[in-house]
Amino acid sequence: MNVFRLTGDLSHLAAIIILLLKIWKSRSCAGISGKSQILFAIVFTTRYLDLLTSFISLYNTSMKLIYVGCAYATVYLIYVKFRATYDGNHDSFRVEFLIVPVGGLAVLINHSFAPLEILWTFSIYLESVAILPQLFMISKTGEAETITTHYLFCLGLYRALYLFNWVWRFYFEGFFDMIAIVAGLVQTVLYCDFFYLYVTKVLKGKKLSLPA
Amino acid sequence: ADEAGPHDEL
Repeated sequence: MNVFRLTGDLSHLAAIIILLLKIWKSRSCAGISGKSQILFAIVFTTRYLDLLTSFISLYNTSMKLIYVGCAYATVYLIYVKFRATYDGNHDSFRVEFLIVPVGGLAVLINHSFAPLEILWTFSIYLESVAILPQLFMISKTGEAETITTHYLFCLGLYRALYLFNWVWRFYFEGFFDMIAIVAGLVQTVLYCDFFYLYVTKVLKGKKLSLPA
Repeated sequence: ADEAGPHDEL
């Protein structure tokens, strides 16, 4: 554990809580891609199956349970409780175009051809692109609520902090995981355009809206 | 090390 890893995890946690609270308090999931949230629920489920097979630490176990629990709670709020507010027409990204290639890649490029390991690899690859339906939705509607941009910023920042964590671990522990590093780089790059808009617009008090 | 799990990161 180092400072980048810890702040990365906390940033991830903050993102998840911000989204849950936003939906809960406003009683609405307008502007939120349910498809991205389903993908994140799949990501956590396939990655954290190791809860059943290996214990790493109390921190590790509790964070995993919180992440996976919150992911399902978010999906429940969007598709069941506040379904009437879900903007399905604008959430039109075709997720099979992500899941199928990512599944194929996980079978082809992994650390070990074992079921749990392939599912872990699948989750790493899928996480790197899971935000695309949300970004697609924003580009389609041309705007995002400010609280939604805070969510996206925390979510993007988390993987960027993990990149520093991996540099740290390589330097001080000789540890590296090429699959996680490459996927983490891809994931972070996908947020760059959004980061730019967040800094130049949202942090200056303006709403995030894209030119028509 | 670049090898299969257990994975200690989230």
